[in-house]
Amino acid sequence: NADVGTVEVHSFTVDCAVRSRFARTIMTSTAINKGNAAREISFEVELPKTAFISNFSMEIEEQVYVGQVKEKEKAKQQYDKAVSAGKTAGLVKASGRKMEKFSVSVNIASNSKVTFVMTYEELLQRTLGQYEIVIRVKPKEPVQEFKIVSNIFEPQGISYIDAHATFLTNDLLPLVEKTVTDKKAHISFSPTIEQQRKCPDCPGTIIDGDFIIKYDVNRDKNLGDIQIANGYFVHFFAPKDLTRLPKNVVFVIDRSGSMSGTKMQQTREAMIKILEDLHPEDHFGIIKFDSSVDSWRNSLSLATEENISEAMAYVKKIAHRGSTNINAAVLKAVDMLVTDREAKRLPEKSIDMIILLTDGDPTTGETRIPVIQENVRNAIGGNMSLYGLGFGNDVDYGFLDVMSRENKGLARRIYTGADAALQLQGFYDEVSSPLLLDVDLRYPDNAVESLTTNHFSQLFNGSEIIVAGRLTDNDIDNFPVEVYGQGFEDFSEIGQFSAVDWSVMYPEDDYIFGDFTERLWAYLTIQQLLEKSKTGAADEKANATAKALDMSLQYSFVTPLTSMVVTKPEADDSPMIADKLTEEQRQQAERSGGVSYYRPSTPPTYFVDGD
Amino acid sequence: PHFMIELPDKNDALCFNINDKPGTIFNLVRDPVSGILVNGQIIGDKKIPPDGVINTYFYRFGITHWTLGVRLEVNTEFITVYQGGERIKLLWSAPSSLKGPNVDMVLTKDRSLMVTLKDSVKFVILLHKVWEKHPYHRDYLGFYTLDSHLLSPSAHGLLGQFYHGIEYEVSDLRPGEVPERPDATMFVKGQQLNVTRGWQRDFRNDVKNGENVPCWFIHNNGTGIIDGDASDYIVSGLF
Repeated sequence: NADVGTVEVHSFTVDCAVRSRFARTIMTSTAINKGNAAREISFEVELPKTAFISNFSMEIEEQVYVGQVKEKEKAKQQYDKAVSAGKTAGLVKASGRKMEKFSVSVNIASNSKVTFVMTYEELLQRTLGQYEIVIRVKPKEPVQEFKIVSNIFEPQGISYIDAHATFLTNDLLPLVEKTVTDKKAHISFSPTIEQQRKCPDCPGTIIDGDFIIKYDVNRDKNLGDIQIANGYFVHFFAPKDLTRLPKNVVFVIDRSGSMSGTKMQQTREAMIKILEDLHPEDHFGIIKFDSSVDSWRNSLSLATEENISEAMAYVKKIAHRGSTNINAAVLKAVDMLVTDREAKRLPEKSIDMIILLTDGDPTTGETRIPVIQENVRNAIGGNMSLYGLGFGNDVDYGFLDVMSRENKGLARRIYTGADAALQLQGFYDEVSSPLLLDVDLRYPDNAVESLTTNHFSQLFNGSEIIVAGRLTDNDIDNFPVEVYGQGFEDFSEIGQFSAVDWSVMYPEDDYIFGDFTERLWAYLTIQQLLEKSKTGAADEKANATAKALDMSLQYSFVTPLTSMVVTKPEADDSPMIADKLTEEQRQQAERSGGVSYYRPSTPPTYFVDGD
Repeated sequence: PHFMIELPDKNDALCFNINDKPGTIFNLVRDPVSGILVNGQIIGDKKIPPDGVINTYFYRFGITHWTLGVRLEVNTEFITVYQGGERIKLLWSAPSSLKGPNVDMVLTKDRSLMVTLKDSVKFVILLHKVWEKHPYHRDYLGFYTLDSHLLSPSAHGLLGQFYHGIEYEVSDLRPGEVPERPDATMFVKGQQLNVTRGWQRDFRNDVKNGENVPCWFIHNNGTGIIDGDASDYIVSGLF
């Protein structure tokens, strides 16, 4: 992003390396100021919000300025000090739905060159049976050397891989090169400067959008796969061919006034699709609520064709009104499931779940959030899963997140937009096929330490459980593993793994695994500590936060607790800071982003005056 | 003072009044991220009008931009700008303009002051001059935000909270106390409010008569549409 004509963006390259789901992406850009005066050049990229920035550097006049990860509060003090002195130019943070924006700018002297290098790392999550790598590229002008390269190493073997981009035209399509062998894939895309142009000699570039790689790995062993490197191990568990468990699900739908219009319409659309997709052996119930709570039927119904069609007719008539009593609605759903279970109306081997959809804070009945959380926790008593869907930007997402986590579930944000109904369906697809409950992965106590979470309340079809830890014995030959879970058939597998010889598996690339397994372990540990820092007793939260901060600093990750400080060459006390947004900040940014994006040609006016 | 939230993309507007004791200072905009603070002080009529209702108006605004190091005081008599240890005083009676690295101002004699604070906000303050010997009324000011999209999502205050947009739905239109002003039910921020169709005046193009803008009027000092209540926005000083 530069002053076109005097500043030439010489190169932009993206190098993404994946080693067993752990992806490290390095974005490099070089620009030259060919003008007679100094120019400001900015480097602006977007990265997935699940990623942590781990490095950033600028090279100017052969001098390299490297970012340093610092505790957020300390970085902020430094930043504030510079701001008050009027000497700084950049705060680095912004966000989108799936991505976060990183941008810095720096003044470059005449006839000088600057090279920006940014690295981010993330653990790819398996969703609906595949991993997805998203690389967003938005150069303002054609670039002399433009290249996206991805090398994927998966010791389990790659079962399929697909690469496409939102900006690919028929002319560009053949430029995506894909080489796949059993355990390794190489994908590259490198259009020439002419191929990037919208038309010969016209300005602008067609390269603007997402380059997306999707793949999955082979799953030969039911016990999963264990990989050991440099004293750390990681266990990937996603058995295939398990019979899904029938589920008993109560949909709790907010119909308060704020759901009016598009949100209510999208909810109805999504519910119709979700009802269509229910398995015949599932039971379901529907509760709608505002200040009052009404249920479709007093108990759950089997998903027969007739029942589904009656439920659809009911859903089509849900209309908005009134305020929001979340407490009463969720407790009613719990009561319905408990009563049906006690009356033996539900299959013994089945899973109970509540899916709550709301777009706002509780405003009537019990409105104290900690009390609602306690009421729900006590009522559920660990016997069912609660999933919270937060619709739009006025929802207290933290409240839903904590309440869902406390009840073996998870929360998801549904963004207001044309595709909201699809987002609702997508979430349902993810959680609609439970395979196992109470999954326990056990390793020998004397051989492992610093283990990440090894107990999971459920495993869904198409997802994956990952556990990592440190080995106390580097020369481990036989690593015993046990996995237990409750499913249609109870799952119990015991086996042994050995460390593979990477130089045999990847004779030309045996060095590649290096610190990846350790960093995967660190990433996973930090993510789980950040989650723990939101629930539980105050001292446990503080403890988890402190540990997450320590590890973020140790592994140089920009997490919500740290910032990366880059000292600009102009002055020692004018740093630039890369931050990681918290979910709450992301919500705020979304809110503002929406307003900015949808800003009509006549801007809104807000005024105060008198008659 | 009457507050107006014009929403051209909805072809609609919301309005409400906020009144309190003369002398009260309200926070209108506060954005800790970009460092903006706008406070305004109200004044009452010279004496109690025949209908017994004391109307209040803004007559002094304090505008601070911490990060740019800019401070402005605008009252019905003059404008003071503090920047980098420098103090500049402008009189409403003298047209002038000021172009600096962080702030641009254009003053139209006895009428308006347009202010642009670098990379943050653009607003205009209107001066309503009232006949000096008017038995009840006196000069007052209006504050119009023209561009706030660069402010952060943390922006709040009586006006600032609406910079992020607002979702509402109006239904159940029914006859009101006055036939031309029907009542309706508004669903906003999870609440159900009784609102009345009315209009308020936008004086930007015609400072004397204003233009009527139809709007949904929210009663009781904006209760339900503003976060908290009006007293939550009272501050102790102009800066």
